[in-house]
Amino acid sequence: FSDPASNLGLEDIIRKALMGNLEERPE
Amino acid sequence: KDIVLACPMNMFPQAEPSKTPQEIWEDFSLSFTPAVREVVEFAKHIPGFSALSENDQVTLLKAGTFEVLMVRFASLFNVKEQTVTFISGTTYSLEALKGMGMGGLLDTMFEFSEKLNSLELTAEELGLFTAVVLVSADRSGIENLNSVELLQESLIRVLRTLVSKSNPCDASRFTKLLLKMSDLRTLNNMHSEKLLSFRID
Repeated sequence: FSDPASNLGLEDIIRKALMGNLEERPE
Repeated sequence: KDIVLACPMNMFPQAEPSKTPQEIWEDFSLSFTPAVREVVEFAKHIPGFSALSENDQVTLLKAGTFEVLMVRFASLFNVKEQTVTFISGTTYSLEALKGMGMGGLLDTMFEFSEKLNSLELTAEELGLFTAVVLVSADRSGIENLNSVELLQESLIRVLRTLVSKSNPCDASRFTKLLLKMSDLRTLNNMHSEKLLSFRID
């Protein structure tokens, strides 16, 4: 794990948010 | 061994001992996801940002999200009281957080918050400064450097005009503000190291 942003799954969250695909957090 | 992720963005900094490291990491991810989404929404409202290539938008956001959140949540750091209020609403003393393993990074965060707050930026200046921080052409992996540079330069020009207009007697204010970008870069690196150490642990 050399990339902290990847560790956090940041790219996935960012790409989804950029595309307007805002999945709701499950309760 | 108890796992502690004492990040202000973490709803549950002291994890339940019954949870697995994977579950704790997933809880942490769910805690900061709304804040990351807000940063993305903020970026979409920067004029010209959406015209950048999708990959460059992602690269800028991946590299700059921590710095944007640090600026946005600088007010959570109460320098006078030496406390930090987490997004859960719980306030922790500096001493307690140091006991959770947040040493040098926390001191540097306090220092940054104090310096930023001392500039007494208006909401408009703060928003524009945050846009300049996000659109940094020197992030590694930028594909279309020219487009990002042009956008950053135009944002800096507007910021300079705004800052000079609101405080014409203090010519150094703009310079002091730009220097905060370097402080943010240092904090970003320290934060990355901290994250890596957690993951390795």
